[in-house]
Amino acid sequence: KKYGLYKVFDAIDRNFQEIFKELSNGGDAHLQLENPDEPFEGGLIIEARPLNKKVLRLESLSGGEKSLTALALIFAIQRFDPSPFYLLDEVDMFLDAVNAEMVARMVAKNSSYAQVLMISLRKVTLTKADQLYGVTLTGGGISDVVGKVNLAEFKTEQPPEEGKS
Amino acid sequence: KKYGLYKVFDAIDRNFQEIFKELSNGGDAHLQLENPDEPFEGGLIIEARPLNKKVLRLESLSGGEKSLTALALIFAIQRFDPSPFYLLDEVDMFLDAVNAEMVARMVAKNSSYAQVLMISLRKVTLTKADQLYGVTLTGGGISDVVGKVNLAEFKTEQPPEEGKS
Amino acid sequence: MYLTEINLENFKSFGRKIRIPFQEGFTAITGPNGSGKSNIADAILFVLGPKSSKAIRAGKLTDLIFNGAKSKRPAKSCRVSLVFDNSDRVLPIDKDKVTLTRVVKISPSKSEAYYSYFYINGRSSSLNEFDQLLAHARISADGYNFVQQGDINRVVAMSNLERRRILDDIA
Amino acid sequence: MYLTEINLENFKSFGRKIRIPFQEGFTAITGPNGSGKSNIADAILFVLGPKSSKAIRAGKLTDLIFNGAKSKRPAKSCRVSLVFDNSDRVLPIDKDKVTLTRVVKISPSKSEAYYSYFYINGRSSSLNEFDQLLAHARISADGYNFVQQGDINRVVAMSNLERRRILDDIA
Ligand SMILES: Nc1ncnc2c1ncn2[C@@H]1O[C@H](COP(=O)(O)OP(=O)(O)OP(=O)(O)O)[C@@H](O)[C@H]1O
Ligand SMILES: Nc1ncnc2c1ncn2[C@@H]1O[C@H](COP(=O)(O)OP(=O)(O)OP(=O)(O)O)[C@@H](O)[C@H]1O
Ligand SMILES: [Mg+2]
Ligand SMILES: [Mg+2]
Repeated sequence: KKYGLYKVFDAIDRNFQEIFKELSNGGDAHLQLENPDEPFEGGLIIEARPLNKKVLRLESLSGGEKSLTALALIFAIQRFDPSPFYLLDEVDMFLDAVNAEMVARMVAKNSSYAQVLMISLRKVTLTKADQLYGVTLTGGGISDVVGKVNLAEFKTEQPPEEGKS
Repeated sequence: KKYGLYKVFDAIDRNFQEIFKELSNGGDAHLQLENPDEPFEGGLIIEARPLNKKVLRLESLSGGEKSLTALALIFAIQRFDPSPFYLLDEVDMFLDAVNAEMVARMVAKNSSYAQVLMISLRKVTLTKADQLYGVTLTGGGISDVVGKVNLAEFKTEQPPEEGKS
Repeated sequence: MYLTEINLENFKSFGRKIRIPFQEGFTAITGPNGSGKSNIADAILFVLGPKSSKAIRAGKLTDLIFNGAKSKRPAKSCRVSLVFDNSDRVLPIDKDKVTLTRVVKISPSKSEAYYSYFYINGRSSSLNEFDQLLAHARISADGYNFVQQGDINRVVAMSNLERRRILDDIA
Repeated sequence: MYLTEINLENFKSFGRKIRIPFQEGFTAITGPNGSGKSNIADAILFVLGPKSSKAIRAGKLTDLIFNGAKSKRPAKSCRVSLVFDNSDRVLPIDKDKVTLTRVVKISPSKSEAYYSYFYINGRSSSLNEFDQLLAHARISADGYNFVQQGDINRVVAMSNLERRRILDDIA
């Protein structure tokens, strides 16, 4: 039983490190068992080092950094136990435009191995999809789905260029 | 003690109804005491009816509808007990562009009576501010604040025109 | 194996018959708050996750039936079909196309009672048969391949112990 | 009465002296994830909410002191000053400008020990004096005028009972 957990832990930790590095453009992250000798007595610690920062526990990161780290963990588990079909509902909500772009790129890459359905309000995500649907509420209060979504309405969303006029 | 609660309840409920109507472009909402005779024995129920829909409890609304309703409650409390200074940190995160626009309008209106500091990543919000600051992390890993934020980078974000090409 | 279409009929806010075709690869869904995006995810979970505790955000199964709107009366039943391309025979059924259908009907006589039906390619089936079929294809709704709205926040808010339990479940 | 400027020195990720001037009306703050936006909100809470349970997201006060980065060593103390325009005399102090300053210093000798100082217009003050002053002007951090990141989610997730308790506190 303990050995089963070690095996799963090692594999997911390795995935997590790779995925976080890719999503954060060069930061590091890793998982740690609170009690490596008796894993069932302790919890799982997540540590992440965003680019140019010190290593921190998940709790002391910013709102967006936490959500990116949690997403990296979920992707690490998905990579460990692959499925032919994925559904992601507004996972890019807390991210700034740069992080949302990194996540959308990874999802687009993953979609060449499995089918992905992603619900999002972010333009950086919608422009990477192979197929886009819009859901609307008709005047009568019933949901409908339209195939033609006008992305031009969405315009590109970038974080402000710091310092530039 | 009970009368104190009734008075607060009535005033905040009235504010809540007005604010939700304005934020949701015509929907209704109201507060309800679970046990009106013995208010301290029950809780507070929030019911909202987004435009063109039936009345629903907060629990059965969508993610964005819930967050708009919760925000309307917070604004109702603020209106009941006004302060010269407000601070709002990414309260528009779950909202689509239309709802974010309604919230930004209300905040801009409120800012003629009190000072408001609002942290946001949404263009619809940033364009309504009198003053805009950008926070950046320098290459050395230290936070800095810049006065010149280039909003053109942010482009307008709108929900897709349903059905239009 | 991939999902080729979803057919919804009176499921939650979809108060009529709707067919949504899908391709392989990356499909994005967008739209205003409350328009029905997450209800599509719930429809997929309704079929793929019969036993799944992942709430379809409904108190009881009959809450999934369209409960009326300005222009339409409440329905008495809801139906969702998922159609899969099975040419690679990942699902242990010897057909190129496999349709999984689930129906919930309010009982016409007894008030709170309802009936729940399962069909595979039109043939009557059961919750258990669905479960075995889906587990075999690794598309059951109990895994981390379904990330519902708010799940990210839940993972962030977990204690270290709860996070370790995720690994226990996988092991 | 309004906030005319904030001065930060070695507070959280602001590892140097920074002055941010403010006007009346609506000021928006934006920037990438992790850049330090919420840290500015924490700096204001640090001064305005001395007793406030609203976490400044720090385990202990010394976590608020800049703990180093690539280009700089950790600091030994942090200082935040809020400067208010008091020409309408909302704060019971007979001056047009009121500066509230709070400092936390790590003790040079004993580890874990720290000192916490309060100043009003440069004159040494106390936590209690701050509290009385702020309550008088209705800008204390215990009200709903401060909506921190994630508060909306917390209100959504509250039970009906917890929501009623909000009204109890106000009554
Ligand atoms: N004492 C400290 N010294 C140095 N850096 C610190 C200290 N305390 C917190 N930080 C840093 O501050 C960062 C968080 O900043 P903050 O929460 O303000 O980000 P934000 O701009 O609000 O981001 P988001 O958009 O994700 O909410 C963390 O990455 C953390 O590394
Ligand atoms: N049985 C039902 N009959 C009719 N409408 C329903 C039913 N169940 C839920 N709804 C409606 O569905 C709406 C929620 O839709 P959904 O959660 O899919 O929105 P969404 O597009 O995901 O929005 P968001 O962007 O805010 O997450 C609610 O407003 C609710 O009124
Ligand atoms: Mg949703
Ligand atoms: Mg923040």
